[in-house]
Amino acid sequence: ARRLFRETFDEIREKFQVTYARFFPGGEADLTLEADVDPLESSIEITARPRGKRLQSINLLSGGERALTAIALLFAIYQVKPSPWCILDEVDAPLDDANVERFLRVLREFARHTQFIMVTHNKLSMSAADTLHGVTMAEEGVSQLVSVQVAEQAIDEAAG
Amino acid sequence: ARRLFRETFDEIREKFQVTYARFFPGGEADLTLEADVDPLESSIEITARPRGKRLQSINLLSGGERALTAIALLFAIYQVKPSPWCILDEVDAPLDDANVERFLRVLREFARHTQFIMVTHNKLSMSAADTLHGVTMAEEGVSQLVSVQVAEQAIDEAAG
Amino acid sequence: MRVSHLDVFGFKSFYNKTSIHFGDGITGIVGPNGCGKSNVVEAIRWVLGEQRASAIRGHKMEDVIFAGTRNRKPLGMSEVSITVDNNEGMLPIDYSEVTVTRRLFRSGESDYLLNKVPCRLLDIQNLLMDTGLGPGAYSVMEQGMVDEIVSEKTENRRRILEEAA
Amino acid sequence: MRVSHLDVFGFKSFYNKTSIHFGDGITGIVGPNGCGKSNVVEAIRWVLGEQRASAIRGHKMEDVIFAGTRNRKPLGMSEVSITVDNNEGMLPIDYSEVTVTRRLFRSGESDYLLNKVPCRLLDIQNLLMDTGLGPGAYSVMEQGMVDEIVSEKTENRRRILEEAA
Ligand SMILES: Nc1ncnc2c1ncn2[C@@H]1O[C@H](COP(=O)(O)OP(=O)(O)OP(=O)(O)O)[C@@H](O)[C@H]1O
Ligand SMILES: Nc1ncnc2c1ncn2[C@@H]1O[C@H](COP(=O)(O)OP(=O)(O)OP(=O)(O)O)[C@@H](O)[C@H]1O
Ligand SMILES: [Mg+2]
Ligand SMILES: [Mg+2]
Repeated sequence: ARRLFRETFDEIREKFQVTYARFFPGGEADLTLEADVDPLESSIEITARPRGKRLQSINLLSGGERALTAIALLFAIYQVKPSPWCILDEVDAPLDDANVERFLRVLREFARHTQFIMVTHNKLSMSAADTLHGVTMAEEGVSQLVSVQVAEQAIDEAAG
Repeated sequence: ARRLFRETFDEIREKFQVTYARFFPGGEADLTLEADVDPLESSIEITARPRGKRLQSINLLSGGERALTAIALLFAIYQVKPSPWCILDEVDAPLDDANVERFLRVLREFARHTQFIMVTHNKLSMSAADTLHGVTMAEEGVSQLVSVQVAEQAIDEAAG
Repeated sequence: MRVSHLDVFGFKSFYNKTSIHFGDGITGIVGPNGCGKSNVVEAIRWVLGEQRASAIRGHKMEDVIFAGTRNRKPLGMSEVSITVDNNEGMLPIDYSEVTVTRRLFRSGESDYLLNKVPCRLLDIQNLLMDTGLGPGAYSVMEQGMVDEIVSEKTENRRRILEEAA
Repeated sequence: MRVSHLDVFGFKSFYNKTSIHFGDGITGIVGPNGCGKSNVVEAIRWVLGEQRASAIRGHKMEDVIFAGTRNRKPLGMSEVSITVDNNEGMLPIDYSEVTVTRRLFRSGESDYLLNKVPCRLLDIQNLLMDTGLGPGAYSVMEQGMVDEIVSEKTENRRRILEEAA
């Protein structure tokens, strides 16, 4: 079990480093276990350094940087242990447009072999979807699936 | 102290009910202390019911509904105990366009008498600002204040 | 194993029976705050066997049953079905299309069905074992997870990685 | 009491001395992820006396000093000044314009100044008392607070309301 965990961990670590570098061009990150501690007990450290910045503890990174770092790790886990499909609920919310584009570029590659269900408010993410479902509450408190044109119109009307 | 807390609490509660109804037309919310418990010790309950929906515990509400409910309470506190200025860091992130507009409508009223410093990624919120500062890192790791046109261009270039 | 569609009936805000089809690649789900998007995500977790009400924002499992609106009475049952294409034989069951159904009644009674045939929760759990689906799977990524992953409390990060490894 | 401007020098990512002016109404701060917007918010909290490094994402207060980049060495000091207009006499001090300055050196030494005159932290705290400014004030709203306010753990909500009342 120890060896299995160790092997999987090493694979995830490698994918994390690669994915992080795609999200943060010129940056680097790492995932490490404590030295001399049983891997099954050890705490897992994340270090991340966007391009040009000095390595500091991860809590000093910005909200968007932390979110994208976490997505890189989730994607790394996903590459090592894929599930048949993957659901994302507004993970793109804290990202600026440039980072959403980097996120989508990697997502589209994965989506060639895996189904993704992506809940989003982000217009760039919506454009990347192959299929789009709108959910509205035309009747108070009752959800209804609609074609996206109707959903967009409902949003615009509500935005007044 | 008990009476002072109780009076302030009642004022906040009233403002909360009013502000919530402005954010959730046709909806209602309340802030209550436990009965028969010392107000200084009692836990504080929030109930919130958007229009047409049945009253359920607040954890069943959506991410955006919870955020807007919290903003209504923070604004209520603010009306009862105003500080000279108020800083908002991306509180609008989980809100859809319609809710951002409702939020901004109330914010603009407060802003007639109070300065607000609002960090945001939201284009509607940006348009509501009276002054706009752009922050960029043209040099890696070094923040710089720029005019907003430059910031927008940097964002567009980065978005590639 | 592709997911074909999800049928939601009486689950949270889905008063009407609603069928949601998933294509290849990325299926986007959009709409205003509070309209039911995260409820769709939770319906998928629930039908795949999620046993903790707290994992889907409830206090008790009964919270997933449509609770009524100003104009509608509460329903007595919630039913969700998920249909997957099993042509690759990933599920150890001899059907090319597999539908998992879960029902919950206000009485607390639960039904589980496999291709419309009643079965036990255990049968569903065994079926989904080793597929990367089922509760606790990291195949649902939502915003709370970001904080858990980069948090300084390494137990959260540990837990997420352990489920994978 | 209007805030006039903030001068940031050596605070987190602000290597260069930067002056940020605030007008009436709403001042928006925009820019890409990680460019320094929340650092501006934290600079305001810090100069007004925030004593907990954890409240501004640090482990130790030294974390606020510019730590260097690939091309720049770390700085030895962080200095932030906030200038407010005191025409209404809200601050118990006989100036129409008041500047509060805070410096931190890597040695751990701290300076506090009021209109360029050295003073103690206590003088700043007394000055700000009852203004609704100063650490812990609910006058900073950020996303973490949303969860605290609507959370089921009522102590968080309690704490936020108590600071106001
Ligand atoms: N048992 C139930 N019966 C009826 N309605 C329910 C029930 N449980 C939850 N809801 C409603 O579902 C709504 C939440 O939906 P959901 O979380 O899916 O929204 P969302 O589309 O994800 O919104 P957001 O964009 O804000 O995240 C709430 O308004 C809540 O009142
Ligand atoms: N002491 C320091 N020296 C140099 N840079 C620092 C220091 N502390 C933090 N930083 C940098 O500041 C950046 C974070 O800035 P900030 O949190 O203000 O971003 P932001 O504009 O709010 O972004 P977001 O939109 O993602 O919230 C991090 O990238 C971090 O590396
Ligand atoms: Mg949601
Ligand atoms: Mg920020």
